[in-house]
Amino acid sequence: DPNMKGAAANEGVLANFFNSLLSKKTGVP
Amino acid sequence: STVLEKTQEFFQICDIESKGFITRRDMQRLHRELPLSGEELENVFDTLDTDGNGYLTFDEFSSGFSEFMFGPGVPSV
Repeated sequence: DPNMKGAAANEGVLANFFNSLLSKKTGVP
Repeated sequence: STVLEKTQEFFQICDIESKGFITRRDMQRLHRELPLSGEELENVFDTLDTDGNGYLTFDEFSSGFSEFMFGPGVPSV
């Protein structure tokens, strides 16, 4: 199902995005 | 409340001009700050902008963040 694949890909991108934000803020009090 | 604080922090990072919402352009500008390409950031924007109106509100942003933290189907923070 192409829609499911798209959703899964977006989830990965979203996870990447929030992980990047999380690591960016590491060290800030 | 820690999750809420994080969500607010992240929203402020994206909402550079403190407009109260994030546009596609704001999101694309983050490629300087984050190790993601402009295309990936557009995907993030499209995924979070659930009503597709081109504006990412704090509610939309926080429900996306909740899904990331706790999985789909969990009420937003």
